Amino acid sequence: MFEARLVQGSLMKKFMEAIKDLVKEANWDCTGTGISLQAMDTSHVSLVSLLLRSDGFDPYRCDRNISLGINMESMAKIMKCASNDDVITIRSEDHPDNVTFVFESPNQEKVCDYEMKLMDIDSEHLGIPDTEYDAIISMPASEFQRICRDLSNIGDSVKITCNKDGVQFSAQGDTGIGKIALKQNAVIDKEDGQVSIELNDPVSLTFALRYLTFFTKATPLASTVTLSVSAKNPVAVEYRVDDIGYIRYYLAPKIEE
Amino acid sequence: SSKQSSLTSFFKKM
Repeated sequence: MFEARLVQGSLMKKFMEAIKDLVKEANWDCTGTGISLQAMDTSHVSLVSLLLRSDGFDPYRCDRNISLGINMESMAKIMKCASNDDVITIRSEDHPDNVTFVFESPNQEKVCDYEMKLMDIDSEHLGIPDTEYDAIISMPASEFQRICRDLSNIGDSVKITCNKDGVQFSAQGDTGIGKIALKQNAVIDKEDGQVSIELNDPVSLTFALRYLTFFTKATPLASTVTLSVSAKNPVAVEYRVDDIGYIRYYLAPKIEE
Repeated sequence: SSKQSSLTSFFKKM
């Protein structure tokens, strides 16, 4: 059987919020390592990849590798039934037709049990090549969310330009142009609130704000976000989640015609 | 103008 108990159940709620608008259905792959998911949005422009390591659960039991084919909207609805301080357990058989979510209140006076039907999903797994990125930008996750929100008022796309002076986000629309420049803070240690840039080569790329805005739904999961950019390549947007794993998004660039 | 590229042109099916 498969059983994974997450004491900080609110994390599962947050992971769900971070993927449900991007992906309609996906397989949650459960192995001894943990729970992972890789899925593209329906237009094949972006991809989400997440890992919840087994050591983040207590206990974690996976007798046999299984894939749980899940409709995200249905799972998101069920996750909304869990309170923020509930302990969440995910459970299924070795050849499952259903998955069970159990929500226990901290004092264990209330236990909710939701059983959900699984789907057969033909997932195409993509190989993500190891890339030497031109620039790796770390910044407060809330700052990145703010930038995406603000520039969405100006245009559909954001141009990310990174050079020795820092990083600039700019958008252009019918009403005009918006530019947000961030300088690199002195990096002594990577505390929250700092912008740090690891620059190998100056780089400039354009991305659809609609998708970046979907990615920022992961903001409650992490204090810092990392953008890895390389000329003419997809951007990787990563949120590392303390003690359990990560959620990573990839977005194909817009290319000049 | 710029055109949205597809992710599958960068990442190949496994």
